[in-house]
Amino acid sequence: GAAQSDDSDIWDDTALIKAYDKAVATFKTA
Amino acid sequence: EGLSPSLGWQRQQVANFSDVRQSIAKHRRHWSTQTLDENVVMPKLSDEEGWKTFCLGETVYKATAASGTHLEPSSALDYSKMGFPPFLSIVSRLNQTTVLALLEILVGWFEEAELVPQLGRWLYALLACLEKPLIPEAHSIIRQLARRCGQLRTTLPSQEDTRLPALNLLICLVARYFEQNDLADQ
Repeated sequence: GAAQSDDSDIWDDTALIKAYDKAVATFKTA
Repeated sequence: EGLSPSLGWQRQQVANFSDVRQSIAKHRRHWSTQTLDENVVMPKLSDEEGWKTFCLGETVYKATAASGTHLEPSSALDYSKMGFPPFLSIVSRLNQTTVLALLEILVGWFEEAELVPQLGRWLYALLACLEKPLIPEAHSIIRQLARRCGQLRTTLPSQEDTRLPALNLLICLVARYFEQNDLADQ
């Protein structure tokens, strides 16, 4: 279904790199 | 002071990281069976120099080894120069022995080096593949990583420094996700 296709879009071969880049980009200091 | 992350950001990173680990587990079988491009030649476990070049690229690793001169990359997609990023098709093939050995190699290199983007991505990816409960060697390596990040953070000139988010992310994951609470930012 749609959820499955969304998931596979997110989890392409670069998913870990994207997850890291997103975590770094959203950084907030205390 | 002024360089530590907010508690809210730390909580969010731990939650996101937990989701990432679950997704890796779910997709590991698929990605580990994908055919790699012919230019992706993974080094043998014992080939420390090979792994540094594989992950960091000649531009970072060999330039650092050769007295700090910088080699210019010939192309943004020349992975031998830039290093292979932690693609799922690559990291899904690494067993726990290799994950740990690679962490040890890269954390050892980091002791004497700066945090470059390639290194940050690989350290994050390896932490995402590191199985809990941790064995004592893994405890020791990830604590060494967080301490080095903390040490480097104290040398940053301002909170605008581009290395700060990555250093804080790695400290946060080691301290909060892997429960090395004495290393956590409050």
